[in-house]
Amino acid sequence: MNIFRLAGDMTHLLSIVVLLLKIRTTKSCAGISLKTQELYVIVFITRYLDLFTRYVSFYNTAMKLVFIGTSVAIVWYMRLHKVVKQTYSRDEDTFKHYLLIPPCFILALLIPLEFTVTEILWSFSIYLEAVAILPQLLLLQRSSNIDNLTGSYVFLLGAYRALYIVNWVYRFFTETHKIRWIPWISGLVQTALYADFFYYYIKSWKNHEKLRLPA
Amino acid sequence: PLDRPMHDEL
Repeated sequence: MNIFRLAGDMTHLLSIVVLLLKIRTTKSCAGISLKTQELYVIVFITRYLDLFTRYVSFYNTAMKLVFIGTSVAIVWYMRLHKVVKQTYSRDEDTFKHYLLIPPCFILALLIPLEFTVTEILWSFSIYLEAVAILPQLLLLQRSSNIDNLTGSYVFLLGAYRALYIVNWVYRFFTETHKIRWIPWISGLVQTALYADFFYYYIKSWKNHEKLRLPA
Repeated sequence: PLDRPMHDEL
């Protein structure tokens, strides 16, 4: 474990805490894409299939359980909670997220880490995570005003994978000296998708003005 | 299997 990866995991955890805080305190999920949240449930389940078969560390197991548990809880809130589900921006959250699944799955069949079920699903989850934020970014562009918690959530979510990239560079030079194409390229694509959001987020933060993404 | 470093990451 290195500081960059720990910072990445903590940033990821913080993003989920901020989202749960927003939903629980404001009893609203306005501006949050249910489709992105559903994709994250798939990402975590297909990535952590080895949860009960491969013990890495207490930290690793605990975090996997937290990520799966919280992502399912968020989808439950947005779909089933009697108050929160009324606030879901259903007619703006229109990205056809199910269209992302077949290409990622086909890519996982073509370029798996190993040609075994768990490694194909692991690769699928890495590819899917790279594009899972698209419905959320589209929804942000449509939202007239983005509340601070939603903006912070997306910023932290983008920042976590950027920290993972630093972690990969660090590990390459200090530990593995191996190229890891699947997570590296997916991680770069994932972080690149946040590029314009980062630009407008940091600009709004510096100018103390409301965050607005150009349509 | 842990020789592949990526599987100790989340």
